[in-house]
Amino acid sequence: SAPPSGTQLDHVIQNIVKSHRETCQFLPEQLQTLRWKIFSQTEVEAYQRKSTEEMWQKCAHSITDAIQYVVEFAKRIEGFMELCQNDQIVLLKAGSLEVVLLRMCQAFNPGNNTVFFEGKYAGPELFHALGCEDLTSSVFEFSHGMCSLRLSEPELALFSAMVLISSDRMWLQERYKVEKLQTDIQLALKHVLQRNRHDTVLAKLPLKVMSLRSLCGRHAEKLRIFCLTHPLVAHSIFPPLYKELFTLESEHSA
Amino acid sequence: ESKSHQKVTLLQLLLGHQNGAKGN
Repeated sequence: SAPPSGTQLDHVIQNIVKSHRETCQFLPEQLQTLRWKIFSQTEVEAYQRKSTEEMWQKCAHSITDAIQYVVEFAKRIEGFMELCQNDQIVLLKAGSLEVVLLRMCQAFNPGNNTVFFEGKYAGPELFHALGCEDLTSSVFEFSHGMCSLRLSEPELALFSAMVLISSDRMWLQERYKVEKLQTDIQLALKHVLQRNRHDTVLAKLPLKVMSLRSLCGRHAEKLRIFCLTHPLVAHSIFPPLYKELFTLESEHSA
Repeated sequence: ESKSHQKVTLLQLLLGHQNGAKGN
C-alpha cells in the first residue's frame, strides 16, 4: 500500500505521543523533582536482608503495575484494537516487559546509577536479595545506555510503540496488518528524529531492540529457575497477571 | 496456535474483551 503522507505521519506522531503521555505511570517532570529521594544505607541493608521470595514478590508487583500502563498505552495506539484479538495478546505477551524496560529510562538517574522504586531512588545493590546480580546490573546498564541516547519524550514514545508493534513475533495471525502498523510507526519515528536533527540515533536502535529481547529472555530464565527452586511459594506470591504473562502454561495451571 | 493464548483471560479483560477469544 501507499506510504503515509506527511499529514498522516503527523497524525501517527500526535496519537502515539498523546497515548504515551496519558499512560505514563510517573511523568518525567515529577520524577525529576524526586531525584533527591535516595534510599539511605540503612534502608538499602533492610532490603538486602529480605528473603529472596519477598524481593521477587516486590519486583513482580512493580513490573505488573507498570505493565498495566503499557496495556493502556497499546489500547490507545490507533490501529492496535483493530488487530485481531490473538495478535493483540501476542504483541502484549511478547512486548509489554520490553516497553516497561524502555520506559524505565525515564525513571533512571544516570548521574548516580539509581532507579525509582517503591517511592525512592535505588541503586542495583538494593536488589541483592533477588539473587540476580548479573541481570540487575544488565538492566541498569541498559537504562544507562538508553539515557545516553538522549531521546526526547516523543522519540521515546514512538520507539516504545515500534517495539510493541513488532511484526516478527511468533504466533501472529494477521502479520501483514502488524507490519503495516509497524512500518507507519517506524516512518513516524524516522521523521521525528530527522526533524530533531537526531537521526544518528536511528542506527543505534536495532541494537537496543536486541538488548531488550535478551533482557526479557534472561528475566524469563531467572523466573523459571526461581519457580523451580521455590515451587511451594512461586504460585502464591506473584500477581495473577504476572503469572499469566511470564510463567509457562503448565506452571500457570499447576 | 491460537489455543496457546485462550487462557489469557486477564489480558483479555484488560483489553476489554469480556467474552474471551472469538475465532482468532
